[in-house]
Amino acid sequence: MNVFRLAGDMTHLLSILLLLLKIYATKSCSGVSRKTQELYAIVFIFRYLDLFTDFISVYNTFMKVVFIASSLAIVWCMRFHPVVRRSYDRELDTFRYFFLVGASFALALIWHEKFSVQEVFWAFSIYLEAVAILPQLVLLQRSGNVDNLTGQYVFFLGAYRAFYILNWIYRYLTEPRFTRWIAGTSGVVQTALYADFFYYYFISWKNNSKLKLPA
Amino acid sequence: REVDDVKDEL
Repeated sequence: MNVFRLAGDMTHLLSILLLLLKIYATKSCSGVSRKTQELYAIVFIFRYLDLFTDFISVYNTFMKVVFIASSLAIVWCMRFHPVVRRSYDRELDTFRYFFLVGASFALALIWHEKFSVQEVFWAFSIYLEAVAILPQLVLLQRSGNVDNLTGQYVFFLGAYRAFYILNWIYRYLTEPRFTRWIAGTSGVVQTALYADFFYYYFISWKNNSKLKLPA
Repeated sequence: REVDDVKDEL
């Protein structure tokens, strides 16, 4: 574990806590893409298939359980909670994410570290996470005003993978033969997809104005 | 592949 990876995990955890706070405090999920939440639930389930087979550390197991449980809880809230589900922007959250799932799985069948069920599903989860934010970014562009908590959620969700890139660079420089080509390439693509959001987020922070993404 | 390839990252 290095400081970059810890910062990345804490930033990721913070983003999830911000989203839970937004839904719990406002009893609303307006501006949140359910499709992105569902994609993240798929990402965590298929990435942590080794949850019960490989014990790395208490921290590792604890965080995996938190990520899986929180993503499923958020999807449940957005689908079934009597109050929260009413504020779901159903008509705006229309990204056909089936293609993202299909393309990620197809790529995982081609590019993986080992041709095993666990490794192919791991690669699938890496590729899917890279594009999982797309429905959310599209929804932010369509729904004019973005509330602060939702904006902060997306910001920290994008920032966490940037910390992971620093972690991979650090490990590549300090550990012999360390490579993470699949996660590294995918992580760069994932972080790049946030580029324009980061720009408009910075503008809104500098001008102390409401976050607005151009349609 | 060495044991360090166990996925130790989240």
